[in-house]
Amino acid sequence: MASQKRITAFFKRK
Amino acid sequence: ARLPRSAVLKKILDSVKDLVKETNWDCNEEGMSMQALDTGRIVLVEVMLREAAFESYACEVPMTLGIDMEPFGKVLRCAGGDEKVTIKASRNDQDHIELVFENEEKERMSAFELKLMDIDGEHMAVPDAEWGAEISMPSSEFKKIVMDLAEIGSDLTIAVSKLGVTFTAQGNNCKGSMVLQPSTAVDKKSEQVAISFTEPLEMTFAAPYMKMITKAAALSSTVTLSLDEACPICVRYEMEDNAGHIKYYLAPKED
Repeated sequence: MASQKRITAFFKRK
Repeated sequence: ARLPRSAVLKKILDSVKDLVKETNWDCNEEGMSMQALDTGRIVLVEVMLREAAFESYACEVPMTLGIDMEPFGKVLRCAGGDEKVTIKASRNDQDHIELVFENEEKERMSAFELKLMDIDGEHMAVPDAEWGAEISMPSSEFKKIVMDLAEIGSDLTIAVSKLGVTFTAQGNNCKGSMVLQPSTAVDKKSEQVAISFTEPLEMTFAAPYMKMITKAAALSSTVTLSLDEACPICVRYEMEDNAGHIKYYLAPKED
């Protein structure tokens, strides 16, 4: 099974 | 801010409410916008309602309106889809907003107050991406593909190559795939499938999240999918007449 990545792994907090 | 039809707000609410329970709306002279992460931090949703979406729009000072979607939905259900909506926010009293619905035919007017919340909003910086592949297609077709394949399996793989774009889902007992090729014989732009890519790519996403993302098909007849290797997919619905857009960024699944 593939694991779900999170948005926070790609985009940083402003 | 006065919208000619409440239906736009109803559709926006429907498009985000499964993902976001409360969110800050930023109002400035350009219009009203919001950005929010779902609680699982797997989807980032952005909505822009430009000044052009409104019959009349005035924002003298930028304001942030913290809105709880559940009571907002209850209030909006009181409006007929064809009724005009006026949203009023006072800079002197930032505790609530007023919503007025007007039914011109029946000469009926209804007014509601919605308490605002103090939401610690998290704004994410979305970098400008050079996408490896872009696909535009009718939003109803994308919705049907996702709804159908989500029944087959919980992983939805999107592959772009010379063959076209392939959507694949695999479950315990079955597997299914659908291939779309660029349309050549369709005249209407909203019915066309267009595919562009630099290198073939293949990425996997969670089908249940993709299903939630297709709700915005009600807002636009077309959808654009932008993909790049090892990046969140951007699913964009542009509203007619430069009224605004809704964009979803869904993080991929990886081995």
